[in-house]
Amino acid sequence: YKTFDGDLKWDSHDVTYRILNYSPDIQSSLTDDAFARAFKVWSDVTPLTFTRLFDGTADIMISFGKADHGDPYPFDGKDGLLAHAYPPGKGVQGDAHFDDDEYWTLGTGPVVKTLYGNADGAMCHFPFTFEGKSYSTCTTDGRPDNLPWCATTADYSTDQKYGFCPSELLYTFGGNADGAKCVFPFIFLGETYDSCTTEGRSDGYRWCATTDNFDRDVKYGFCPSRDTAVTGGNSEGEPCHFPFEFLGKTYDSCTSEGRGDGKLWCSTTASYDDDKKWGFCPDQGYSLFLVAAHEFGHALGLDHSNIRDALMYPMYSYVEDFSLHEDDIEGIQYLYGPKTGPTAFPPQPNTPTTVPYPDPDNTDPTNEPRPTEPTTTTRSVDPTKDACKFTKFDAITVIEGELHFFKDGHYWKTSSSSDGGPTGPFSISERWPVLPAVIDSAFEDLLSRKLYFFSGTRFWVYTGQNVLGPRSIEKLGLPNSIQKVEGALQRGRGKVLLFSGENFWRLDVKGQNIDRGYPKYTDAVFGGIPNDAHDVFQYKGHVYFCRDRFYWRMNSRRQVDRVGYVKYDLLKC
Amino acid sequence: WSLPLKSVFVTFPGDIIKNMTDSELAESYLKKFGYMDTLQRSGFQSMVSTSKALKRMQRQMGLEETGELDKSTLEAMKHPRCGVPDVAN
Repeated sequence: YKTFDGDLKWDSHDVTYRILNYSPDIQSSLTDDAFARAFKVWSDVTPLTFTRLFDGTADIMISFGKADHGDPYPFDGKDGLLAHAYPPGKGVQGDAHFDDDEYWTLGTGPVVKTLYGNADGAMCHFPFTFEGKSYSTCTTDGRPDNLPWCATTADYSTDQKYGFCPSELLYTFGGNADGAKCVFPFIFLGETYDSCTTEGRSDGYRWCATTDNFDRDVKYGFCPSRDTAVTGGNSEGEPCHFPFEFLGKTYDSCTSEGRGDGKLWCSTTASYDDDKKWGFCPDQGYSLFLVAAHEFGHALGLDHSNIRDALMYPMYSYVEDFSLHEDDIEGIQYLYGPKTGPTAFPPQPNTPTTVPYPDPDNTDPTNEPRPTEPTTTTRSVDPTKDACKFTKFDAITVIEGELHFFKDGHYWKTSSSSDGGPTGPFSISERWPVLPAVIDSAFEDLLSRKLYFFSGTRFWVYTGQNVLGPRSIEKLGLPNSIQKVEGALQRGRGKVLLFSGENFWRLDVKGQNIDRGYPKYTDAVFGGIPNDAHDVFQYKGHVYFCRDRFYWRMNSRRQVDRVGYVKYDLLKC
Repeated sequence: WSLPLKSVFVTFPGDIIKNMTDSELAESYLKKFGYMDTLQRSGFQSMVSTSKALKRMQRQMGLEETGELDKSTLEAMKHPRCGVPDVAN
């Protein structure tokens, strides 16, 4: 293995990435998955963690582009250069670029994940038979609406399992139309278009309007490529037209005639001789997963290896059952060390209580024995604790407008008005004497200004310095099956949502009881957040779900609009 | 029993023209991936030797180090690959 001059590497093990755009060749959900698996190749053997960001600047910015895509290293059309990436650092350093003149698949030909139909998003099964005919691509046969579909089993006639294939008649991606499908015909600069076009763009991507008049509504999206679409050439994304005429001869399949490189091509109109419209036929394509894993190796600090079977060998080759080569493992562990934590040690029967915390890393204090389960026992106070060193807090909530972070008998505060770091540690027992060291959640009732604290199955209510409790949470109408309340979310006048496990209850604070119709599943109402969040609170108009070092922020429309680090964005370390 | 077609090569519109000669391909490859420049950078005053650059590339690719533009070396140069140079420059 080789590293870059100066052993360039990321100084933090928490690496973030962001996917800036997508290729029309493969559905975005499959692209997300391929990239996530490519990162997992490296996190499986190092302490590195990879978190995806949806906005802002991430360490590794990932994008697709063609030919000259904005950096000094243009791509070169189909084949040849497939992708490149920069070693760790700021700006373009650490970024990975993929050549969108390539045909991106998972290495074995078109990858089609179906939509709608009755196959729950299963992949197309090629070949499949339909009414006695075999199909190795999606087809519009049998449908009056011209929507391409496929069977998700070998024989549609017997199994009747099907789904629809990507097409601009179903959806678009990117643009500003939230995935709306194309509207044909549409008007653009006064011209009428009844199919996707690259007109008006210099990057060669096909697009369409999602209303009948782009000039008026300026609503558009990019067209997904169909599995029969050609790549490269001058008709990217268009399907082959069979039969077609070339040099006076008729072809009803792809051919390499006329080319010296043996690549298969076809005409996208009935006559290449007249229209000169063509593209390369879909082939096995290049595995986005394998190429991404290689490029992410560069983005983490590895240079090319001269071991032919290593992932960091510069030439592409498709491998079905991929596993990281010893040379790659030695290289990445030279930079970041081996993976630590429970997955690195075989489980020990009768594990002593000093088992490492579920997700230890080098910021965890190691001199304290940790119980395997959080408990409500009291702990001695240690004034030297630095909040920025913690990866997880017992509870986070807002009291008197300030974020409070509770941990092991202490709490820290950050002011919403300044960007300074946390103040503290303060002793919980000094301000709220009867409270235990471990607080699972807390909230301030905005009407009465009372403070509710939860720990295990008990809760306390402070009104100024007066306290009521401990009382059992059953008094609030919560079931006795609850082990602890992990989060509290004020909802309008006198209502608070209490979270535990995968459920939440709505507390009527005045009536001190749970409203009818609860519990509800958290992920049924708050989609897209982890269902094992251990802190839930409201702050500056957003709802925060915290797990480990990260938070998922939800806006008023219950959309996750940000994922970030508690440490940097909330604690302001 | 069937004569091979007499292939006619067509220039396709929009195709990125790649029909370079083998030596043009080799020179561009050695420069693009850092094999050629490196030698200059090392300060040798002697004329840059393509043969040395080829040997370096053959070593990186696990090929036989002939220093010649032989068939396997040429094939390797035509193989799809990563765009990061093999020798940092």
